[in-house]
Amino acid sequence: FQFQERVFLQFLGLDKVPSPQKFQPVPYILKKIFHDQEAAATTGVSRDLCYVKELGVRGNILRLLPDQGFFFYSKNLPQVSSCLQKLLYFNLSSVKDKEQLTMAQLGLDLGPNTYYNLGPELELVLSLVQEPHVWGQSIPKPGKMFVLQSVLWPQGVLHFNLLDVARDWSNNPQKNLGLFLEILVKEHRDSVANFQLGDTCARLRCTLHASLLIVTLNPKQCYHSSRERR
Amino acid sequence: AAIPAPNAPCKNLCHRHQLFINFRDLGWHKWIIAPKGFMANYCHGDCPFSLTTSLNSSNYAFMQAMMHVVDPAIPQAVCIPTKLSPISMLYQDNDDNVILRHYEDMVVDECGCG
Repeated sequence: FQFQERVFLQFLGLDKVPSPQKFQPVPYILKKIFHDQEAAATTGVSRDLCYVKELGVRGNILRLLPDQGFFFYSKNLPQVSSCLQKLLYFNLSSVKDKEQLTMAQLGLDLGPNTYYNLGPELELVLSLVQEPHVWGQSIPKPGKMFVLQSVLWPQGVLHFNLLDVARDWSNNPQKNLGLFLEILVKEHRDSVANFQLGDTCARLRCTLHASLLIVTLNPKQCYHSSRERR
Repeated sequence: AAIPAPNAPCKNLCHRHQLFINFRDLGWHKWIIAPKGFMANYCHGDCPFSLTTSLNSSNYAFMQAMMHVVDPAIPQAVCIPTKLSPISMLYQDNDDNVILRHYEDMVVDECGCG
């Protein structure tokens, strides 16, 4: 049986039996795609397995990569309204060379979308880390900034398109040094409730969850749609 | 009037047999999130010459069955899948990535002589 198992794992694109300590949360979109595909197979409706209708992209392998970064706790925060600073890191090594990246969507979940405990307006700054982090340095030197966005909090999940960045990382793994995320609290004089910055940021640190949803197309398994499969 | 063909017992003729693959039986439920298993099924049974025209067979199978009658050293036509469907699998790899992949031709829907 060991032999068959290894063959089956290779067929799945795995080199050994995964032994996850705990199951990651499966986002709604993956469950929906899974159930839509199962329903189509059960009813005999043939679907193009190399096109993800729910996302509008070509691809036959979807991966949700968990964030493997960490928070920075710098004593002298650069700005009084700085709430949190985090390195976001996604391991793309499971993407095989022959696979083509067709989608890379960063999901930043700021916490439940309830309005019972309104938070202050936040400013999100997302920039590329382009130099290795020197230990002892409080935060990595942020490179190219590509998101500066104000969000009312709570806000649920925010999505950002990282396709170009992920393609660059996939082609040049040594460039993958992660992203630098900084969240600031926007001061407003007329803010209804004066938010305790410390509590607000502690709550945000607890609820923040980042993940990268990537879609790849394996050309060996996906013939171009214009050419009928023989 | 056609001479009634010798009725080989139906259960020996080529047809689809049910086979449910339960991932728990294989110990794979620890990393496969969904499904819990799937109906893979398989094809098995005889392809006698007299029935190749009705057993969802290919022309080739008809010819081979005829050749087998003439020269039994030539093997009979075989019972193979003629319609297959895919499955999708949600699983977790060693980097804690959640992966959704579609695998074609994993479920046997129909069988025939080929």
